[in-house]
Amino acid sequence: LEAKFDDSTIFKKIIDSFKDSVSQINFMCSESGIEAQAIDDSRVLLVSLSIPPSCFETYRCDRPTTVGVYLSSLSKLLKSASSSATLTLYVEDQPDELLLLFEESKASKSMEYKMKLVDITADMLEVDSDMKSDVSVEMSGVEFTKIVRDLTQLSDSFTVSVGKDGIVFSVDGETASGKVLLQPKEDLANPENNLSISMTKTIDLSFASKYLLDIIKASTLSNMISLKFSEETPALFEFKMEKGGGIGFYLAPKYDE
Amino acid sequence: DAPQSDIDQFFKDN
Repeated sequence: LEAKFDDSTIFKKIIDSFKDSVSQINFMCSESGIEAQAIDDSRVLLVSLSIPPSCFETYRCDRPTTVGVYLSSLSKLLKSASSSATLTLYVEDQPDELLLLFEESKASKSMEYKMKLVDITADMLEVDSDMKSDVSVEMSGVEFTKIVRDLTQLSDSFTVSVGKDGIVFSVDGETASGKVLLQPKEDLANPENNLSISMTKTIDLSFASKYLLDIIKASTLSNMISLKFSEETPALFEFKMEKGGGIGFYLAPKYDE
Repeated sequence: DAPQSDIDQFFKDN
């Protein structure tokens, strides 16, 4: 594998977006890009990552390779990332290490890190990316992040309801409750403020607040978030990157009592 | 508080 990002902060943002959700991951590298899937220790949140060749300045992968890493270690190396540096990832044919090369052409500076790979025996779950959903919402990632931060302070449980009035985020804590209603809107001057809802059925689902706080860490990857809900199935919270690919979080709901 | 479901209930092992 030889894969070069023209801006090393892109890979840092990708890793930082899920390093607090899962501790280790297998990157599956092939000619169609880098893909990865990991499940958190409590088996409530599934992270699915896709970095297609379009995200790289140059991308080459001669044969499918699995690259297993501890995310805390990788994240430490990525503290060197800067937007003025490129980052090239190298993995040999019989991989036992990942080489990261940062290059700043202006500063005539390069940095090289090597990281030992780990053999991770992770089970892969079959996730249908075209999973049918009753409700699809596209909205501003900034707006979603603010709502999650504000409301999760009040309760461990966060409810999403979608009906004819729009989408309602609500919490009902021991000492306080809160509710935010958003209706579809189109802002032609600022399309990142658009909110669209397509719905075949109403939904009313609750999730544990702590996972939502992890999910919003990926909001640096995209201006928009796409939400997909169906009654009694995991919700999908997805951030799509400008150059293709992105990260999706499948979050199992709490049971309806 | 409502009990939490887990992801394995919904997706098959591959």
